[in-house]
Amino acid sequence: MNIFRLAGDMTHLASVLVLLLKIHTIKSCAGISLKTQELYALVFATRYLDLFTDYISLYNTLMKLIFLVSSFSIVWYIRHHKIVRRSYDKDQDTFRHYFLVLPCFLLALVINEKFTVKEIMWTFSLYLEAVAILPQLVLLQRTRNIDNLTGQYVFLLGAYRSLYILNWIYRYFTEPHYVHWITWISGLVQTLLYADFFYYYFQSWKNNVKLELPA
Amino acid sequence: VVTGDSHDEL
Repeated sequence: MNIFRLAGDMTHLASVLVLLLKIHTIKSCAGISLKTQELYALVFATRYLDLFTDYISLYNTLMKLIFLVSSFSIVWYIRHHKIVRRSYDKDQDTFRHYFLVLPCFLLALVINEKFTVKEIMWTFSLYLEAVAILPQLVLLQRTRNIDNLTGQYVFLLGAYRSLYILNWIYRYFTEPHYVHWITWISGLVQTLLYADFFYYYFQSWKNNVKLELPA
Repeated sequence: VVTGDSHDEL
């Protein structure tokens, strides 16, 4: 465990907690894409299949449980909570995210480190995580007005993946056999998807104006 | 224990 990875995990945890806090306190999910949340729940469900088989550390198991419970709770809140669901704007959240699932699965069947069920599901979850933010970014572009909690949520998600890239660089230089091209390329693609959001986020922060994404 | 191929990252 290195500082980049710990910081990455904490940032990732913060992003999920910010979102849960927003939905739980103001009982609203305005500006949040349910599709992205469903994709994230699927990412964690397919990535943490080894939750009960491979014990790595208490930290690892604890974090996996937190991510699983929080991501499914967020989906439940938006879909079933009597007050929150009213603020879900399904007419705007129209990204056909099922079209992301199949290509990621097919790609995982073709490009993986080992042709086993667990490894293919793990690789699928990596590819899916890389594109899971797309419905949310499309929704942000559509609704234009980004409330700062949603902006912080997306920012923290991007920051977590950027820190993971530093973690992979660190591990590459410190651990002789640490080579995971699939993880690195997928993580890089994911981070690049956030690049333009970061640009506009910093612009709005620097000029102290409301965050607006170009249509 | 972390075997070689298992993934130790979240």
